[in-house]
Amino acid sequence: QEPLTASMLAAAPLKEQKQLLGERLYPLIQALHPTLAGKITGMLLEIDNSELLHMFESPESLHSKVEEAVAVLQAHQVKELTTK
Amino acid sequence: SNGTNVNWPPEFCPGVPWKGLQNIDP
Repeated sequence: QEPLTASMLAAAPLKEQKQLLGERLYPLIQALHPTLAGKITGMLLEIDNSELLHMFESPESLHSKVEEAVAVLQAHQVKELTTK
Repeated sequence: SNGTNVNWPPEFCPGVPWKGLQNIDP
């Protein structure tokens, strides 16, 4: 697969940009958190594209964001349970 | 930010159009 670049994304509409980024991100996140991969990917796609592109180049950055997302997701799930 | 939302986060599934676009301000 060719690496995603900012110019490739800029050529596509926003919806496609997020889809392209998601398709690339999902397998990377699935390797770290198989059960939460879909939700984590969805959370990360809300981040700015330039930051997402940086994450492909920096595994440390990706891992850090993923762990952050997991923490937020878990807190969100606890909150949902307690409000029910 | 205004409480819990059962539809958040918008889950991404490979091959399926992501539904989270409405949360993003272009």
